[in-house]
Order: sequence, then structure tokens, then C-alpha cells
Amino acid sequence: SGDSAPLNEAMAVLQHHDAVSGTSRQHVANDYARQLSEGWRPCEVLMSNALAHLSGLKEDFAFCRKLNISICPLTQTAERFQVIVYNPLGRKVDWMVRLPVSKHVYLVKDPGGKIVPSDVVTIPSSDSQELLFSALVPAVGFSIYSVSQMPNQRPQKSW
Amino acid sequence: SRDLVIQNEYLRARFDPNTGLLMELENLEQNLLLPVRQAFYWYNASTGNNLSSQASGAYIFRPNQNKPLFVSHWAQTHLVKASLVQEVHQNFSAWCSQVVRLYPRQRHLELEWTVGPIPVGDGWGKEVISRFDTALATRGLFYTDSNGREILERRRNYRPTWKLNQTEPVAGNYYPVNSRIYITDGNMQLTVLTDRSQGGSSLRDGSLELMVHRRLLKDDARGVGEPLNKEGSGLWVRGRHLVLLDKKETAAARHRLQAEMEVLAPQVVLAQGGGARYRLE
Repeated sequence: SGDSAPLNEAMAVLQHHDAVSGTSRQHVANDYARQLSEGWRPCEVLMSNALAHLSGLKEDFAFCRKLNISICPLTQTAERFQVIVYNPLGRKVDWMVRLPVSKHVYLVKDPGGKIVPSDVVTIPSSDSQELLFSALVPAVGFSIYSVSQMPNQRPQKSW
Repeated sequence: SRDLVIQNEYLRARFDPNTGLLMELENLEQNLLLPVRQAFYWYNASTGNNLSSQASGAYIFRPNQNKPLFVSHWAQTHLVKASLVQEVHQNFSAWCSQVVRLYPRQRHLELEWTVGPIPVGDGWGKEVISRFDTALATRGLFYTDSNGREILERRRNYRPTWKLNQTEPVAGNYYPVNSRIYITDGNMQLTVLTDRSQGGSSLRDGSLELMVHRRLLKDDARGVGEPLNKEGSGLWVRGRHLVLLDKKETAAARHRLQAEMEVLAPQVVLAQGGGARYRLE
């Protein structure tokens, strides 16, 4: 069972300026990080349960915590995967999804099964690739996009 | 010296081909053109002087001189153009880089910076800023928000409720920036949205700066008992500044909606697919 209370409590503790401004000793900063991390784990379960309930599908949901540094083991290794984009805003949004992927061409389909434009961009001065596509997400809701590798196709080089 | 430009239907950003620095921003929708130079600088942290023994530290920002130093006068650049994104990758040094990004249908310029580990082998604590310099006649005024709610007018070297004797020309003009800072000449407005709380200021007319990272070697003696010299993942910082150029009348509508999208950003969850049907019953 999932639980958001530990994250709730960790966030409450982190209201203190020590947690955000650097005005704590290193071991205290480490403890703030521990509380956040331990709070997030049961929250992931809670989110998985909610998404399973709302989508009607029981999935092994994955949360990539290192997307900001272009690391996500699932998208970088899987031949096909689903991207669930949740929009907490009270209006629909058009949002560019960026995911680290392997050196392939990908086919992206929207929730209605229609192919949407996508790009694989190689990051300069590294050998990593990122998949980009634009996701339309309803107000306070989610959209599920499916991504699959296109076999025997090499990605076009962006310039 | 070929042109270095990224552009969509709303914005055009031009970069100096010699330095690789951003040099011009144009709002194509509203026909606004603003020469703007953005670069990274660092303040040398004070360890105390003959006026005060106060050192720059976790609680205190106190540079030892008013002028910050360039991280680098130029950036090594890579231009990436694909159908869904245009990016200029700027490498300023081994510890400071930035990607300037424009997506289709986007009305702001995205600056994603990565700073760290700040080198301190020279024995100098450093406080790194990103600064935007324009020719806007801002008359000593700039604006910062208060916890994403009220926008407050800030006036350089001035406090509204007492007669200020300014003894720290840099730190004494720094204010909290929780979600946005902007400058305007009454016609044009340059707004920078932040993805986290930072310190910011406008130390000269037309200029706007935000502190992105710091690493210090001396404790400020305010109770922490350690210099602000974090270890581990705290050595690196990656963040984003969203830059908007608008007419003053339309600027608020744009930056408010965009800031909402920053604070309540879409969340991504992934799955392998092919899961079993699930009913709560």
C-alpha cells in the first residue's frame, strides 16, 4: 500500500531554511536528503495505485529520478514503453517530453493511436541521445503516449 | 563568423559569432528587439576586511569587491537544429556550461545552466551569477516576487521605510527571487523566471543578475560552524531560467501563465506497457 504521509512530513521538515539555503552542517543536509528519499518511495506506490485505478491497467510503473541529467534505465534500454504525462494544472497543456534513449529511430503514438512527430537529438560533446515529442495533456488529468523502436532504421543526424 | 541564431514563430535569439554569448532577443509577435548580453560571472567572497571582519558564508553574502569577474569572456558553442528543438550549447569552462533552447510554439527562451564543482584551489570562495545586460533605462528600479505572490518594486540603494546608509553596494541590493525578477523601461519588459528560489538584483540600469551557485571556504560565524562547501551531489547545480521579452502591458499575463507551468509542471511516469486489466473490485 502507498502512503503520502512520510513525504508530507519530510516536506514539512524541509520548510526550514536550513534545508534549502545551505545553512546547515553537511550531516544535517544529508539527513534532509534521506528524509526526502524515504518519503518519496511510498509516494511512488501511491501514485502507481492511483494511475492503475484511473487507467484501468496494472503496470509496473517506473519513476526516473535522474531525468534532469538524462539518465533513465527504462527508456534507454526498452524497445517499447509507455509515457504517462500527468498535468496538475487546471487547464490543458502542450508540453515537450524529453527522454534519454538509445541510438534508434522511435515511433511515438498519442492516446488515440495517431503517430505524433518526434525527434532524436544527439547531445553535443557526449554520445547520448534524447527523444523529443510534444504531449497534449488535459486539465488535471493525464495522457498516455506509446513509444516503440523502429527496427533497421538509423536516426537522422540533427545538425 | 557565421550567424548563430535560433528562432521559432515568436522569438529569435541571436548570438555573437565571436564570443558565443547571447547578444540579442527579438519578440517577433510584438515586434520588439532588445540587445541583451548574458554571461556568467563570479564574485570573490570576502573573508573580512578592515571595515568588518564579517566573512561571506552560509548566512551572509559579502563579496570582497563590487565588480564580478568573468567565468569566461567567450563560450565554445555547438548549434543543434532539429524539427522540434533548436539549441545553442555554450561551454564557458570546465565547470560552467549552458544550453539555450527554443521549442516550437514557445514564447520564452529557456536557459539551462550547469555549474560546478566550483574550483577553489586558488583559495578564493566564489559566488557565481548569471547576468543579463541591456540598454533599458530602468531608473534604478527592478521587481522581484514575494513567494510567487506579490510583486515588489525594488529601488537600488533605498529602503521604503528608513533612510538607508548603503555600506554593501552589491549584497545590500540583493533580494530574494522566489519565482521571477524583471526590469522594464515602461515600454519593454525583460522577465526571468527561476525554477527555484535564488538571490537576485539589478546593480546597474538595464542589468539583471541571479546567483546560481556558491562555494565558500570560510565560516561566517553565524552558527553553522562550517564553511558553505558542500560535498557530494551538492557540488553541481543544474537549473533553468526562462526569459521573456514583452511589452509592459502584456508581460504579466505571459509570465504568470508560464510561472504556473513551472511550479505545477507536468510529471512523467513510465511503464513497459502490456499490463493486465485492473479494476478496483
